[in-house]
Amino acid sequence: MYIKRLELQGFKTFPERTKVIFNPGITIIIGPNGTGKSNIVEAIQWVLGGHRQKTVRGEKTEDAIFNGTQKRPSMGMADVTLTLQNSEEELQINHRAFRTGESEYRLDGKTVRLRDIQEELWKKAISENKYYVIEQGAIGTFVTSKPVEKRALIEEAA
Amino acid sequence: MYIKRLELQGFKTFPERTKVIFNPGITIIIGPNGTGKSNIVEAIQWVLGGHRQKTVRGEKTEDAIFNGTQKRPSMGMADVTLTLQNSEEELQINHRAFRTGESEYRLDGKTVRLRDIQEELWKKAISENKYYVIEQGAIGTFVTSKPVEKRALIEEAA
Amino acid sequence: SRQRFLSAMAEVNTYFKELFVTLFKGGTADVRLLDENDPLESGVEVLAQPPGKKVGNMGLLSGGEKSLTSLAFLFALFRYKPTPFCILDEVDAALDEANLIRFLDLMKTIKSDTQFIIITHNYRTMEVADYIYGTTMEEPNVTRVFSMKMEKKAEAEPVA
Amino acid sequence: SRQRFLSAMAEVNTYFKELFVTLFKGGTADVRLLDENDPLESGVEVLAQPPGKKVGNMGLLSGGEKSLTSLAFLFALFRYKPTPFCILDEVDAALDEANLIRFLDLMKTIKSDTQFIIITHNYRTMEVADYIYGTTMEEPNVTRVFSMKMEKKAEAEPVA
Ligand SMILES: Nc1ncnc2c1ncn2[C@@H]1O[C@H](COP(=O)(O)OP(=O)(O)OP(=O)(O)O)[C@@H](O)[C@H]1O
Ligand SMILES: Nc1ncnc2c1ncn2[C@@H]1O[C@H](COP(=O)(O)OP(=O)(O)OP(=O)(O)O)[C@@H](O)[C@H]1O
Ligand SMILES: [Mg+2]
Ligand SMILES: [Mg+2]
Repeated sequence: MYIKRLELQGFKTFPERTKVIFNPGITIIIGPNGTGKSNIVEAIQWVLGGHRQKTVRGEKTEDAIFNGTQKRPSMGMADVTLTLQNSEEELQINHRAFRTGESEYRLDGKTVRLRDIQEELWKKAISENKYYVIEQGAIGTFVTSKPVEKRALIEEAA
Repeated sequence: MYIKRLELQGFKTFPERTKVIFNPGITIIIGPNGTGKSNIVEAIQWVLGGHRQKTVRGEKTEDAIFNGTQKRPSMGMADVTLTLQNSEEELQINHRAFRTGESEYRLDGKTVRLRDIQEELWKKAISENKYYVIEQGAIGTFVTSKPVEKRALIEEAA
Repeated sequence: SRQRFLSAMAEVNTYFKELFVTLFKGGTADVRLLDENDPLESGVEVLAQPPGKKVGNMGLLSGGEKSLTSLAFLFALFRYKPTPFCILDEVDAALDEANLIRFLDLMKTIKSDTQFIIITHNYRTMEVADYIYGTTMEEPNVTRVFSMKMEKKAEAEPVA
Repeated sequence: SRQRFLSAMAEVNTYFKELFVTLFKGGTADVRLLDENDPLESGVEVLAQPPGKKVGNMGLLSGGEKSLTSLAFLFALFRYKPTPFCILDEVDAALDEANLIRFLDLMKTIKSDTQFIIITHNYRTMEVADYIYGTTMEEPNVTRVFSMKMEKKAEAEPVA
């Protein structure tokens, strides 16, 4: 299972429909400060149910939705689709959230609960705890994190 | 007033007497990971009374004293002298601490309390709150620090 | 599932020791239960001794040593339970050149099992890429993503 | 002393706005009391809007934007109350090349008032040095400090 495609619209700094194709191997993302690199990582976490660690980068639903610039009005919805692929099948996971607070998840076009997505991912060895994502700045805090948090990582993998 | 000289012995990774000469202008310190660059910064903070922010890097007295390697035994004392210089005078500040927990400060050779040193520094516009030292990793946390901490910085400068 | 957890601990510990020595060119490392008598509830502690050092308190490690230890632990988890993809956001910020190269070499050995998406400002890290994307904001606060052809494939023009 | 604090706030704010624009090439910034009615106790909030952005919550700024904003604030404090020396430990880790150069240029304008001691792994930052020291551990966990002659003075041999 690998990440084949990420499509976003209305999420953070992506008011326009944006499509990013990924391949197996190593993909590097570079760019000036503040141009949306970490927002791409956040979009992947968001469509899979949200952050592992509670971060300061805004946990409220509306923080995920494009909040406008001097030229563009803020948007009412964020819509992210992640396509995962392996030799036999393709999974399309979609998450939509509205400024009203409503949000829905879809798996291959069918509306489901987040729980259903996480169970499906679990079968493909993609853990709900998301220890496979290291957020910016987080690598320096693991060593001095609480023993109960370190245990949770091993429990998740076990 | 500028930092003219730092002399250390028994502090962290400095079992041997080490002398570092500084000049006005910009001094850069480079070196591989773990070779003692941040320990030099800590020595300067330590001789002036300790950290501003409570950091995880060990706050107990014995954490400041060389704790030995496979070839060298741990030491019983850490001894750091900082020499400050301006056009008229030179100040020598010394801090010694023992594994027993005792510690003493000296100003130009005379044993004094830390309070006395801080008052002397205050006259030379060197603040006790040490906002002039940015520890490793701290630059990213200021913006989301508590409003009361931000106020303290301005009060200190006022 | 106490048995399962204990066997996971043992296996992760074996890999952690191995990968720590690879990244630090020596030293010792250990993952252990804080309270051996209570395997179901006890917290887990990670200990790391870079070569030639006697580190009592993990908080005394340097910035780069902490990052490298964490990466060794992360890859030990992956070796125990391979994960299809891994996303790393500027994990190389505190590493010096020699440690960075050892980390990148290690990553290259596992890229056939795990897809990597890496954010960096470091030229050395860019060199190991199979694919490179750039982000830019021609319009303020609007991200445009564009793919860059790798220099090593001769032509270096970014694809619109 | 209430008067003193308020005038410090006003002055730091002026410098902060100015330095923020210098470092970000635009945008707006502000330092204000959380509760205007209680100047003696109220906390202080720092607001930063990089050019063309509408940042509601400071936590949403990027890693590099947070570092640069903090550096603008620090230098605003120095402008209000010059400090004889300043020690910066890897403050450049999150900055991209363009922001780093603007920060270094700003630092050079104040080095005549303030002595800087800077720790870095970044080659660009090394270029602005008047003096360079290296740290090494020939013996495990024992730091040796040696001075390096600057390359620009032609001979590049480290002084023992
Ligand atoms: N909901 C939102 N609407 C609009 N803009 C947003 C939203 N959330 C965050 N942003 C903007 O996104 C920017 C941060 O982007 P991001 O953190 O991805 O940058 P980055 O490329 O990772 O930069 P760095 O190299 O500094 O880490 C901020 O300037 C912030 O204002
Ligand atoms: N009291 C002590 N006795 C002996 N060694 C110590 C003591 N306190 C800290 N150390 C050692 O100092 C080392 C850390 O040094 P320091 O943080 O200065 O490195 P650094 O050069 O800043 O590295 P980086 O580039 O990774 O930030 C650690 O390996 C730690 O074990
Ligand atoms: Mg980022
Ligand atoms: Mg350091």
